[in-house]
Amino acid sequence: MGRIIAVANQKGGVGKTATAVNLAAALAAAGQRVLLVDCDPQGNATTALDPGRANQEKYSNTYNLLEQDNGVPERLWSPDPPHLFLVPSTPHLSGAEVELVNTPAREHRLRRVLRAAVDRFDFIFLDCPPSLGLLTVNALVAAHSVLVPLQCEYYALEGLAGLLRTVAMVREGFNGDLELEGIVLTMFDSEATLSRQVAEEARGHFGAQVFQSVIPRDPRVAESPGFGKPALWYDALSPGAWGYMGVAGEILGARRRA
Amino acid sequence: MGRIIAVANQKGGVGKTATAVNLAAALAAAGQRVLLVDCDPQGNATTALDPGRANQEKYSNTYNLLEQDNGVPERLWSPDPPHLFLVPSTPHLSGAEVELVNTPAREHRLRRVLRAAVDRFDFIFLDCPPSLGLLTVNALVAAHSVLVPLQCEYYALEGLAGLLRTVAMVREGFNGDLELEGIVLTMFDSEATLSRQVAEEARGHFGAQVFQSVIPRDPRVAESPGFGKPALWYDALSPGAWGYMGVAGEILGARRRA
Ligand SMILES: Nc1ncnc2c1ncn2[C@@H]1O[C@H](COP(=O)(O)OP(=O)(O)OP(=O)(O)O)[C@@H](O)[C@H]1O
Ligand SMILES: Nc1ncnc2c1ncn2[C@@H]1O[C@H](COP(=O)(O)OP(=O)(O)OP(=O)(O)O)[C@@H](O)[C@H]1O
Ligand SMILES: [Mg+2]
Ligand SMILES: [Mg+2]
Repeated sequence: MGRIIAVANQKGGVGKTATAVNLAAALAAAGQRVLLVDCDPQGNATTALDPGRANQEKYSNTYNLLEQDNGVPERLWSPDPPHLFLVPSTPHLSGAEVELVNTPAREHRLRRVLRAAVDRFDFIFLDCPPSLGLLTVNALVAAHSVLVPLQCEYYALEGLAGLLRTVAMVREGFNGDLELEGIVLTMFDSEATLSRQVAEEARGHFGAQVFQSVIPRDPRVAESPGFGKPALWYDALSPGAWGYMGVAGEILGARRRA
Repeated sequence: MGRIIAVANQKGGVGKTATAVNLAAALAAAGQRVLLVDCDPQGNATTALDPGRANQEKYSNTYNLLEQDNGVPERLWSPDPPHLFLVPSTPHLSGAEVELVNTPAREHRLRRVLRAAVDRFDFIFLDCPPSLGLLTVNALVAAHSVLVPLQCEYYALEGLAGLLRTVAMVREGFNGDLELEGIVLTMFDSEATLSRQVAEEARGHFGAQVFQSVIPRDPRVAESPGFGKPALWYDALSPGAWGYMGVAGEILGARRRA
C-alpha cells in the first residue's frame, strides 16, 4: 500500500517545492511508482516539471480532485522521469480555499480521493502552500505522514513550533494516525555559522526525527526548474540531488523496518 | 502626509520581511518617522525587532487594529533605532482571515485605521504574509503603494504576473490610487548566472519600476534577526544594509520630485 506524505511548512521559501519535486524524482529513479500532487495555487511544482504548463488543461488538476470528488483519474501526465506522475495545480485552486469554507467535511475532501488511489502508487507527495489554511489542512488530513523542510536560517526554527501545533491539532481532530515522516535540513551552507547553529539546534530538539542526509545550498537545484527537470535529470553531479537521493534512501529504509 | 507602503509578494521567502524591517530602519536612520505594521501571523518582523516578544502583550497589535477598529494607539513600542515604531503581530492574527470573511467592508478595516494615523508618520510599512488572502488584500487596500521584493530566482519571476493581477483588481475594486512603489531585487548573487538572468529579465519587463539599488545575498541580513536588530545596527558594514539605504534614498528622491 502506498504512503501519502504531505510536504509542509507555513514559512515561505524553505524548500517545500524543491523537496517534493526532487524527492519524488529520487524515489522514481529508485524504481518506485510516485504521484506528486501540487496543492499550491502558485503551481511551482507544476512548472518545475512542465514549464510551459502544456499539460495542465489536458489532465485533471488538483482543483478537480477537491471540487468534483471523482477520484484520481486513470490517465495521468508523466514528466520525463519514468514512474513519476503529476496532478498539476492551476491558479483556480486559490478559489477552493474560500469555496470550501461552507462545504460539509471540507477538511476530508482530498483524503477521500487519495485514500481510494493509494494502491496504485508506492508514494504520493503533496506539495503545500506557505500557509496553514484549508489546502494545507486538507493535505495533512489526507496524509499518513508529514515531511518538514527546514531551511537552515533563523526564522525557520521560529515557525516550527507553530507547524507542529497544527499537526497535533489535525491528529486529534481529523487524522489519528498522522505521523512525522521527518525534518529535512535544506539550503545548508557548511561555511555559514548560522546554518551550522540552526542544524545543531534542530538536531538537539528533534534528534532522530531529523534526517541524516542534509540538502546543501546548490545553484543547480535553483536552476533546474527553469529547464523543467528535477535536479538529478538537469545535472547528475548536483550535490543537492544527491542529498535528496540520501533522504529517499532513508525513507525506503524506514519502511523496510516498519 | 505619510505614505503607506505594503510590502507584498505571495511567493514565499523572497525577502518581504527583510525588506520591510531593513528599509524601515534605513528611513528611520535618515530621520524619517516610520511605523512598521506586521500583517503576517508568523510575526517574523516582530521577532526581528523584539526577539523575546517581550512587548507584544503590553502594546496593541495588528489583530487589535483589525478587530476593534480603535485606531493606532498613542503609545507605541519603539525598538532600538529611534524614529522606528512597531505594531506587532500575534499568532491570533491567523484567526482574523476566517473571522473577517463575513464582516461588512472586510477589505477596508486596516485602511480606516491607518489612514486616520497617516499624519503622525512619514512612512508606514505593512509586512505581508506569503498569500493573497484577506490580510494581504487589507494591506493593499490601505496602502498608497506596493513595494515588491523579487528574489533573483526562477519561481520569483513566475509569480509576479499573478501578484500584479491582484494589485490591478484591488485598484479597480477598492483602492483607485494604489501605485507600484517599485520592484526590489533581493538576494542577488553576482556570481550566479541565474541571478543575473532574472535581474536582466526583470529590468527588461519592468524598466524604471525596478529600483537601481540591488540587495546582495549577505549572511549578515540573515543573522541580524537572531540579535533583534536590523542589519544596519547589527553590522554597519553589511552590504545588504547598504542596499536598503540605497532603496531608501531612491524612495525619498521620488517623493521630493512628486
Ligand atoms: N538546496 C537548494 N539550493 C539552492 N537553492 C534552492 C535549494 N532548494 C530550494 N532552492 C531555491 O530556493 C527558493 C525557495 O525554494 P522553494 O520554492 O522550493 O521553497 P518553498 O518552500 O516551496 O516556497 P513557497 O513557500 O513559496 O512554496 C527557490 O528559488 C528554489 O529554487
Ligand atoms: N539579502 C539577503 N541575504 C541573505 N539572506 C537573506 C536576505 N534577505 C533575506 N534573507 C533571508 O532569507 C530568508 C527569507 O527572507 P524573509 O523571511 O525576509 O522572506 P519573506 O518573503 O518575508 O518570507 P515569508 O514568505 O515566509 O514571509 C530569511 O531567512 C532571511 O533572513
Ligand atoms: Mg513551494
Ligand atoms: Mg515574511
